[in-house]
Amino acid sequence: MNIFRLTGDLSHLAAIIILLLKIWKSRSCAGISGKSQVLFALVFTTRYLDLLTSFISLYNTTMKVIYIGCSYATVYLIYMKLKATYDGNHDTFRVEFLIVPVGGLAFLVNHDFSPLEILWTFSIYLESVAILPQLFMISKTGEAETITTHYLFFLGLYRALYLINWIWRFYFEGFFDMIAIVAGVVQTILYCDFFYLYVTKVLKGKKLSLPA
Amino acid sequence: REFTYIHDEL
Repeated sequence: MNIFRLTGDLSHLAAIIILLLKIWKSRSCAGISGKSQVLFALVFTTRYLDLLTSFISLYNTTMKVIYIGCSYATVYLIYMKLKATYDGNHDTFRVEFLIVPVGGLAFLVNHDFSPLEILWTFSIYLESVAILPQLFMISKTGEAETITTHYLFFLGLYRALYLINWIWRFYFEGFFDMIAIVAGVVQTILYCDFFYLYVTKVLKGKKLSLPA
Repeated sequence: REFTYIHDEL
């Protein structure tokens, strides 16, 4: 465990909690892509099946349980409890265009052709693109609430910190996981355009809105 | 071959 990985994990946790609290406190999930949240719930479910097979540390287990729990709570709020506020008309990204190629790739490029390992690989690939429905929704409506942009910022920050973590681990532990690294780079790149808008607009106190 | 990959990252 190094400082980049820890802050990366905490940043990820912050993103998840910010989103959940925003929805809970405002009793509204307007502007949030339910599809992205379902994809994230699927990501955590398929990745953390090793909760049942191997114990790594109390920290590891606790964080996994919190991530899974929060992601399902978010999906529950969006599709059940606060369904009336869900902006489904603008959440029109076709997720099968992500799931099918990602599933195929997980079968073709993995560390080991076993069920758990393929599901883990699937979750890594899926996570790298799971935010696309949310970004698509923002590009469609042309704006995002400031709190939503904070959520996206912490989610992107988590990824950027993990990249530094992998450089660290390569130098000091000789560890590298090519699948995680390539997917992580792709994921971070997807956030770059958003980061630019966040720094130039949101941090200067303006609302994030895109030119028509 | 029985080998389980340990993925220690989140």
